[in-house]
Amino acid sequence: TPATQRHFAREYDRFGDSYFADTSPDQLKELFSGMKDVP
Amino acid sequence: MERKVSRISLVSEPSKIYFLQVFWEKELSTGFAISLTDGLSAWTGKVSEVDISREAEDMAMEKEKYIDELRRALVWEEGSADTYIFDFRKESGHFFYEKSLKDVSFRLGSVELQEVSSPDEVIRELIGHCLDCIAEQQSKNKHLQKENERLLSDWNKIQKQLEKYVSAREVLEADLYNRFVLVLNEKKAKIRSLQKLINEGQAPEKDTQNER
Amino acid sequence: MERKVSRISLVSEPSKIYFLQVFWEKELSTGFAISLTDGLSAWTGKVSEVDISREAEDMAMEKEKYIDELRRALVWEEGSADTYIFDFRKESGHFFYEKSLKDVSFRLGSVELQEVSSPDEVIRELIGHCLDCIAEQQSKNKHLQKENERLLSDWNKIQKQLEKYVSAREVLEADLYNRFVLVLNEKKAKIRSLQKLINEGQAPEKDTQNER
Repeated sequence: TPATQRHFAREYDRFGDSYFADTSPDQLKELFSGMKDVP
Repeated sequence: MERKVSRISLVSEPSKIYFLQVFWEKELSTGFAISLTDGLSAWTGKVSEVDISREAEDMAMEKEKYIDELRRALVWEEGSADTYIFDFRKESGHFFYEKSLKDVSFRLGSVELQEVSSPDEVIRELIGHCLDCIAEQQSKNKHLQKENERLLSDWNKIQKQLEKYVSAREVLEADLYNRFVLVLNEKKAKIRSLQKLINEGQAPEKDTQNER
Repeated sequence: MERKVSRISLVSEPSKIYFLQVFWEKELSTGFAISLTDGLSAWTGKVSEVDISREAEDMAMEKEKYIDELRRALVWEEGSADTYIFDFRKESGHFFYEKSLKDVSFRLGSVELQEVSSPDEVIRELIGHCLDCIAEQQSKNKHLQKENERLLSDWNKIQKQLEKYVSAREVLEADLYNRFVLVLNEKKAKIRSLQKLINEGQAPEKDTQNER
């Protein structure tokens, strides 16, 4: 729903990384591997 | 001058070993010399290019195919599948060679051999040649062995280099991620503090309104 | 049974080649057999372990050192720096070997040789042995050659792998930085928008106060 969309947009960037919660090297590696069409 | 020395036995003396030497220049087709010895006597003879052509004609065989057969018979390497038989009539000096098939054998060629007056010279020369071949092969062997060791050493070095590289790459990757995470988490801490400010900024405004 | 075949010349017949064969079991020190041939005749004899000990004693030489000298004289490899001389008295069958130094030579040993009744057998066996040695060396060389080709091929493969790895590492590094920058810039954009919110939040509050 639009509300859910807005919630996730507030909490996470377009790659799925949280704006607020610290990340770890493993989490970052997983994030990078999921990034598609990287220019 | 090319030379091949082989052990043969004669049909007429199957239990005795003879040594056959074949000498030729570049190509067998241009003619060759034959030397036969039993370690006591020696006989030599020649087969000319003309003789070869004539033999091929007599056998109604293509010259190239005939020479190939000659090569297999006289200059063979171990493990040849074909069987060739030899015989020598000492009285006449007639030496001939045949190809043996299942139930039949056909004459490949023959040559008249003359007995050598000093067989010991032929024999000494033959043994000397063999010793030279052995020495040459041993020298090649030594060289190949050295080469082999060098290649193995090079391979081990580059293998270690690759291993180093693989582990260095893994270290690099881990290091980069660590650095990235530090920088990112600083930004997230900033985001959290700004969000907190915003949240607190809304609450005090409500209180002020109430007071009013 | 170990065997060494060498070409020698005799002091009494310097222009003629003889072939010396030395046969021994494991160690020369336990005794050895000698066979000498000129391609026409052949002579054989034996030197026992006792003979060796006695010769060493006669020469007042340590047995180990004496055997070492014997080895150099009779079983030498090409390129030995030392010179050894041989001679043979056919009438007596006396065969001896000496070590030759600058101006003097000293007797190393001797053996009584008996003439062989069938020298052709000895000669045939010798030539046969030489041909076997040649074949064995050729086979060894073939194997070493193959081994070298394999090692070279392996080295080339791993070299290419390393090159790929080096360029892949550079690509990896660039790619990781690329992705990091994208994710980092998202955080910066968020910070900017929060900062903007905060700034806008302050301004309207001031206006409200003035209005009041």
